[in-house]
Amino acid sequence: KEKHKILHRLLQNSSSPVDL
Amino acid sequence: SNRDSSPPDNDLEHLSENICKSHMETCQYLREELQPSNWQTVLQTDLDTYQKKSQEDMWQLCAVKVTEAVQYVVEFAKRIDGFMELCQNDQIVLLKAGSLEVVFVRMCRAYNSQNNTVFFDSKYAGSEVFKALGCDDLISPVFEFAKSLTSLQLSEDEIGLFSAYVLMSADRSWLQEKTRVEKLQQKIKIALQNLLQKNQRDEGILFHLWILVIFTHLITVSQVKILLRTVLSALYPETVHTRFPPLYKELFGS
Repeated sequence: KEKHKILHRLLQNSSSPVDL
Repeated sequence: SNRDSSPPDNDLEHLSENICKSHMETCQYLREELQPSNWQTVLQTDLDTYQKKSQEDMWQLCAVKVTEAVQYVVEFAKRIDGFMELCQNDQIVLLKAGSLEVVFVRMCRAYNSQNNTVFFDSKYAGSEVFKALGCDDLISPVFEFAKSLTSLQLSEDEIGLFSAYVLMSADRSWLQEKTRVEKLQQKIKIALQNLLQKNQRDEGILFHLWILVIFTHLITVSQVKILLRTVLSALYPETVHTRFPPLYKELFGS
């Protein structure tokens, strides 16, 4: 998990493209 | 080929709508915004600036642009019905293996076949802009790929479904629930076939698309090799550590 923490975060966030 | 094992038409229509909508919501730039007439083509002075950049600086610029584009692909994947139900290992495997390929597929929306340029850094840029990267053997196939895909004149819906098909490749190494990915990919494939049929596409286009799928895999293999050799190797460890986006390192590190 530590190795892919940003990806994990992106996958868990309910982000929308405007937030990117 | 086997109607009995095909998902019901309603399911497929729903999936198709979901993927096309997700594509439009996460495509980074609308097609209208990408009209070449709205943007400058890289001029000689700009070209000199790009070509005089150090290899490190140019890699950093490209890493930032690729990472921005990949973030939209992650968002695309998340909105595809079924993707978030896969185990997290497989979500990460599919994104690590396929997000760059989807960026390449999406590139055909931002490619000007009149002068062989692609939208980059708010301008339309030819392959010579990327000379400082020192990897012409990678840049040429990427432009060739964009040219081939553009020549198919795919609609936005076709690009969306094709992107989803590429992303959900069940043949990636390290998948834990390969069968679930296979089922999802199979549904996307049928949805794409139905759409091509509905749009009265020549049967040859499907064959052409499969060839392009294989081609995207080859480009990525080449990409990874070059990245490992020139950037993530011991050449510029300090640059990579301090100036490359963390997401980029996660995606292409190992």
